[in-house]
Amino acid sequence: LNNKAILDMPIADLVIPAEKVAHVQSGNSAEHALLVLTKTGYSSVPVLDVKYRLQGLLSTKMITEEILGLERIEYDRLATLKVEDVMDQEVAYLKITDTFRRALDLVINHAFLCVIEEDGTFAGIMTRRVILKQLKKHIYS
Amino acid sequence: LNNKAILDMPIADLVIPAEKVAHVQSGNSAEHALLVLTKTGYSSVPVLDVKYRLQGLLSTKMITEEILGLERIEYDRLATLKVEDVMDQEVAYLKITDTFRRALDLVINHAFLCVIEEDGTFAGIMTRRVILKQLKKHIYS
Ligand SMILES: Nc1ncnc2c1ncn2[C@@H]1O[C@@H]2COP(=O)(O)O[C@H]3[C@@H](O)[C@H](n4cnc5c(N)ncnc54)O[C@@H]3COP(=O)(O)O[C@H]2[C@H]1O
Ligand SMILES: Nc1ncnc2c1ncn2[C@@H]1O[C@@H]2COP(=O)(O)O[C@H]3[C@@H](O)[C@H](n4cnc5c(N)ncnc54)O[C@@H]3COP(=O)(O)O[C@H]2[C@H]1O
Repeated sequence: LNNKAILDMPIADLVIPAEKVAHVQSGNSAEHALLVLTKTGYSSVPVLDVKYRLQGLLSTKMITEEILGLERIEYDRLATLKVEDVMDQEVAYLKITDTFRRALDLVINHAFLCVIEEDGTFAGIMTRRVILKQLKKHIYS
Repeated sequence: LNNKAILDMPIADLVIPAEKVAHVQSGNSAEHALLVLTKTGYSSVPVLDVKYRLQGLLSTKMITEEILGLERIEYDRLATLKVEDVMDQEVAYLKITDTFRRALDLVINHAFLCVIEEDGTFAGIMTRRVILKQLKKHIYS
């Protein structure tokens, strides 16, 4: 039994494809983005531009922190805030050609990773849930 | 090399102890809870009563969904909503005496698990991050 074989497994088959990933557009307002986050139920989603390229990550936490005033959360500021002003431009990502080894290293500190095609377009995401399922399968085999 | 040895490992040493876990009290308002969530930076935390017993889980998502009106998010309702009205009373939990096997099964579908002492009080939490670190260590050993 080769304990380390799982590490060289390509991630391509495990990626949740772009069409199944909820995202927001970088041109939207924070108010619109907060509605998308609330309706899809995800706490954090990728931010893409009109050419489907990855621009950053946006979470409900980032929006709420941005409008946290001294005494209360200032929701009236949401309509004028833009996604690009609030989002985190530092995104942990994988290339579609990366192996499980790289994905395992990064998910220690990130709930999900964005996956990028060779041409730089957004390919999908790799989640902790998918990685944990593979690791469980590997242990029980 | 015993691939399955990790499964019988007791979870006790891996638990993040109660004193390090951000939580909200079941008697608080949703407005107070949202401030706690925003300031601590966690998307979801345990809800405890005055006797430190686990009552449920509360997330920013649950609060925002509760006040999502037809046209906008109705933040004026937050002050009158109570934590107990919004929280999820169904909590995935582990006993302090459980093994890694049980923790691995549950984290497939939960970002973290609450851990309970033999007397029913809250002992702490088990996170996906801690489990992933153990699995990575196991694969590389
Ligand atoms: N609609 C749903 N149905 C069933 N289970 C659900 C669910 N929404 C959330 N969960 C569970 O809660 C975990 C944390 O979700 P969260 O939205 O905070 O954090 C998510 C979210 O930020 C992002 N994510 C996952 N799937 C996504 C998707 N289809 N589109 C956009 N973002 C996604 O990746 C993070 C980690 O996802 P992961 O699956 O490992 O872990 C998920 C999953 O186990
Ligand atoms: N202040 C911080 N410093 C460094 N990294 C941070 C961080 N806050 C969040 N993260 C990273 O983001 C992941 C998701 O955090 P989230 O708050 O959505 O979801 C968290 C949160 O709901 C809960 N949690 C974790 N630690 C907690 C604590 N000390 N008190 C209360 N809840 C906690 O367990 C979930 C999973 O935690 P996990 O560590 O696996 O995964 C964390 C961790 O990898």
